[in-house]
Amino acid sequence: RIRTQLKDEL
Amino acid sequence: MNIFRLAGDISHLLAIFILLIKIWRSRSCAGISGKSQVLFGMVFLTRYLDLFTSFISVYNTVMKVIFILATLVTIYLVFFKFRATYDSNNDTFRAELLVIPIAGLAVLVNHEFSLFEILWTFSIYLESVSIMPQLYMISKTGEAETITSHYLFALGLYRGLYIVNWVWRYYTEQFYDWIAIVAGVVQTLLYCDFFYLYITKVIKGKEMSLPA
Repeated sequence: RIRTQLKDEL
Repeated sequence: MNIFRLAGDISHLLAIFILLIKIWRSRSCAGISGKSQVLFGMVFLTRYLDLFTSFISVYNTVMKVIFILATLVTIYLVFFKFRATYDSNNDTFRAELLVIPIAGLAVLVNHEFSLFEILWTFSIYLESVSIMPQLYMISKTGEAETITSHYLFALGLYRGLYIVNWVWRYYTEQFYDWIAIVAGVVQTLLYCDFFYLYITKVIKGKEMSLPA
């Protein structure tokens, strides 16, 4: 999943 | 976490609290678009559903909860507590014309066809244009209180700082997300006119008035 890395962002 | 991301979050937090303080101190929500606030409420509620499914960090959880609660309080102040001061005659942007096409776009263009992912995508797209009712209201009345312009500046700056954060993350982590980047650029571009007026007028101590 591409977005797992983005999950920390708000 | 890098400095740009942190500065972006602080700017976002500041914007939300500037607005709350303005409304609370003046006991009035004059000049504030209730529609934009409802759109931001939808943005936070659809994006932060993962509060219930995955824990990322204390910082992440606390910020998400603050954003949701502060926006709900703002909506309550505008539509209930200080409703008499709400300038609904000038808050006439057709918000449904944003929400419906964006919901369609989120279903069509997303990373993964699942409920949470589509709702996350919807919230990213919706956030990029949520300020339009507010900007429309200001262009209609031709003016904005200085504190409202500080709110808009902090809110616009936040996504701009996120873009710098994404550039940084691209070079340091080879990480990028096209949905967030494109929406973030659109969002920041919407503020450009406003940024120009803010820097040329408000910083020099003048009231903000827009050319008709």
